[in-house]
Amino acid sequence: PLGPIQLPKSCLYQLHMLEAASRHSVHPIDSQRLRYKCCYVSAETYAIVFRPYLSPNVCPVPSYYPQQALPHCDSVEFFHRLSTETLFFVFYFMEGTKAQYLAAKALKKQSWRFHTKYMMWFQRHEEPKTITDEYEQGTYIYFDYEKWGQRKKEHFTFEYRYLE
Amino acid sequence: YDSDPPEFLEKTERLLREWINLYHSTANLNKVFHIYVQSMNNQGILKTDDSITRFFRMSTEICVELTYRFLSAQQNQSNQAVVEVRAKCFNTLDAFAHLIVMLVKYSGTNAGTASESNAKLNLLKKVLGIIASVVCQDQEIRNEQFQHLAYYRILIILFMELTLGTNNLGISTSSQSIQHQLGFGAVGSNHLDPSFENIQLQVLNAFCQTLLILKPSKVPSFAFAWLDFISHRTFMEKCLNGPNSINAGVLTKGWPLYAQLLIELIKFESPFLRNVELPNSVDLLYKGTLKVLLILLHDFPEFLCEYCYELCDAIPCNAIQMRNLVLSAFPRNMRLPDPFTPNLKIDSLQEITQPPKGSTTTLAALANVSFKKDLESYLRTRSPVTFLSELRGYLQISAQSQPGDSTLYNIPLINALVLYVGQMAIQAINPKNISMSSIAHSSHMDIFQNLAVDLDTQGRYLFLNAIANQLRYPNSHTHYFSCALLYLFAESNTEAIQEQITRVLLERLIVNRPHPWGLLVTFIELIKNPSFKFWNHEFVRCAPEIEKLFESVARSCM
Amino acid sequence: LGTDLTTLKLDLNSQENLYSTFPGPWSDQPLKPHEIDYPVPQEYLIN
Repeated sequence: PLGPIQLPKSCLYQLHMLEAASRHSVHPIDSQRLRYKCCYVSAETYAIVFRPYLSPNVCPVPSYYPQQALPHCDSVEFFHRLSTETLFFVFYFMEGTKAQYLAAKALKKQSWRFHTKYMMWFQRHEEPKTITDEYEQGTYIYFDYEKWGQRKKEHFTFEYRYLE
Repeated sequence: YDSDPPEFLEKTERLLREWINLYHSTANLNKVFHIYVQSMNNQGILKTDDSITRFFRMSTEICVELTYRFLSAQQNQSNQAVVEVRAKCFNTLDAFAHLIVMLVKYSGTNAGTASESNAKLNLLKKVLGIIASVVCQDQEIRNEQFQHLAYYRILIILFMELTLGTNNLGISTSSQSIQHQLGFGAVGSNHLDPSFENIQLQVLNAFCQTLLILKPSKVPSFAFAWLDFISHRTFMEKCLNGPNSINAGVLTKGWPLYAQLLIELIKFESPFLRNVELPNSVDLLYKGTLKVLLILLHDFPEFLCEYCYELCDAIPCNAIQMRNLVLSAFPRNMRLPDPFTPNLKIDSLQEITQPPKGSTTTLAALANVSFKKDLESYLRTRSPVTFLSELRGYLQISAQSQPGDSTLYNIPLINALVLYVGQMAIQAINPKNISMSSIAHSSHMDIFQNLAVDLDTQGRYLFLNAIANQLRYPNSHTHYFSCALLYLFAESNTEAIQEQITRVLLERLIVNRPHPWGLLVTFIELIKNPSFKFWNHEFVRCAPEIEKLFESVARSCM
Repeated sequence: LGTDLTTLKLDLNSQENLYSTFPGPWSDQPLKPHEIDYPVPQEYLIN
C-alpha cells in the first residue's frame, strides 16, 4: 500500500557515486596483512596442501595441483594428519596466524615441544640419562630449519624453566 | 591549504620516504624509531599542533596520490594484476599506517597515567579526523574517479594494530632519555600495552566516530569499503565480542556503537530499497548487508534481539526478508518448539511470560510527543474520549516533510505507540494471564481497534506491520501481540481489515526464509482455529496460487 | 520473494562462529587459517 517513492535529488547523487564506486570493488586482501615471508617460498609439499593460501603473490603451480582449498583444512584434525615436515613448514612460515597455532597443536600431539630459549622444536628420543629438578640430559631430535630436516643431538640439556 | 609552505611539503615527503625505507629495511623498528622522531622534531614537525596536523594531512595526501598513480597504471583486471598493484600500494600505505601506530603508542609521558592515555587518544583522534577529512575532500574533487583503497587500507591497518592488544611490532623501549625529552613515554618494556589496554573502548569509539563521519549517506563512494570495514572480523570481534560479552550477562560496551553503524547503513539503503527494482550497486550493497545480518543472526543473535526495534524502524516496510531476518533472532540458550507441532500450546511455554530484551530502551520516539499525556490518561481512565478520534492525526506527517515519498505516516512513531500500548497492556494483564479473553475490552484494545477501523489502507498497513513486528521468539510480547492480532481479526466487522491482516502475515511468509517463530505460530493458529472461520472468507480464494499456498500450509500443520 | 540466503555462501549450519573467517561481503571463500591473525605466544614470532 505504500507505493514506490521518487528518489530525491540527494539520493540520486548518492546512487550515482555508489554506481561509480562499485566499479572499484573491494578486494579481500585490502583488509589483510601482507605476509611477505610466507609468500616467497613455495615448496612442493606446501603447494600441494595449501595452494589457495598463497597471497598476494600467487605462485604458478602445475594445473594438477588441487585448485580449491581442501575441505575442513582449518580443523585441528586436518592438521593432525599432516606430515611433520609440513607442520614445521607451516609453523615457520605462517607466523602469527591460526595456521601456525594449529600446526603447533599438531606438533605437540606428535610429542614435539617448543623450546622458547632456543626457538626450536625438539622431541625426546630416549630416556634421559640424568634427571634433576633443574634439568634432564638425554638425546633429542630437533628440527633444523636451516637444513630443513631433523637432527639428533646427544647430551642435550633440557631446562625445565623454559618448558612452555 | 594554499597557506601550505612549499618547504613543508618537501620536508614531509623526505621524512615519509625516510620512514618507508626504515620500515622495510629495519628488523627492529624500535631501535630507529626514537632517532626518527628526533629528526621529525629537528624538522619542526612536532613543534605545534598545526605542524603536526599539516604533516599528517600531507602524508595522507602523498600516500593517496601514489596509490592513485599505481592504480591507474594497472594493466588489466586479472586477479594477479590486482594483487600485485595492491601489494605495491601497501608497501607505502602499511608503512605510513605503522608510523601512526608507533607515534600513537609512544605519545604521552608519565606512563600509566590518565594524561598519557589521553595523549595517545587525542593523537589518534586527530589523525583519524585528518584522514576522514581528506576522504571527504577527495570524493568532492574526484567524484566518480574516487577510489577507496588508500583510505581503507590505512584505516583497517590502524585498527588491527591499535586494537590487537599484543605488541606486534616487537617494540621494546630503550634509550629512555630521548623519548622522555620528546614527550614520548619511556618506561619498561610493557608500558605501551597496559596504558593502551585501558583505553581500548575509547580507541574503538574513535574508529566508530570516524566511520560515522564516513557513513555511506555522507561518502557514498566509500560505502563498499565502509561495509567491508564493519564486517571485518577484528572489528566485529572488538564491537560485539568485547570483554563484557553477553556470556557474562553484561552487554558488551561495543554493541551500541555497532548498532548505530548498522542502522546508518540501513538508513542509507532504505530509500533505494523502497523501490522494487534495485540498481546493481545497491543490490550489491544490499546483498553484502544481508550477509552481515546473517552473520549477526548466527553468531550474535542476542545483539539482533537487543536492537530489533531500532533496526525495524530503519528497515523499509517492503524489505521484508531483511526484517524477517532481524525478527528471527532468538537468544542462543533458548529452544524453540517446532511451530508446526500439532496442538502446540504456546501459553504453556515457560519463556512466554518473560519480556524480550531491549524493549525498555526504545521508546525514545514517544518520549516527547504531544499526545503522550493524553495517551497515558486514556490508558488509565479511557478519557479524554476525544483521544481516539485524534490519534490518527497525531500519527500522520505532512507530505511536504518527505518529498517524493508517499508515506503519510510517522512509521517509528506508530511502531513506538504499538509497542508502548502493548507493554502497558501486558503489565495490566500480568504476563501469566495473556489470552484472547484477557486482552479484550481494555483501553489498550480500544486503541488498537480504533486504529484498525479509523486508519486508511496505508495507515492500517503500517499499524498491522507494527504489531507483526512483535511476533518473534517465545516471550510475553510475542504472545500478547499474537493474541491481539488474532483478536482484531476475529472481532473486526469488515472483511477488508481481515483481508489486510492476512496480507500482512502472508507477505512475511511467502518471502524466502528465515521466518520468525511468532509469525509462523500466529498464522498457523489463524488458519487452524475454526473460531476464526478463516476459510469462509472470499479473499482466501482471491487467486489460485494464494489458495494453494494456504492449503499447503494448512496441510503441513493440521 | 527475497533471495535464497543459503546461496550467499555462508555455512549457516556451522557450529563455529562465522565472523572470524568471514572474508568480507564480496568474497565467497571463507578465510583460511593462514589468513587469520591469531594471538600466538610471542615466542612463536620467529621471523
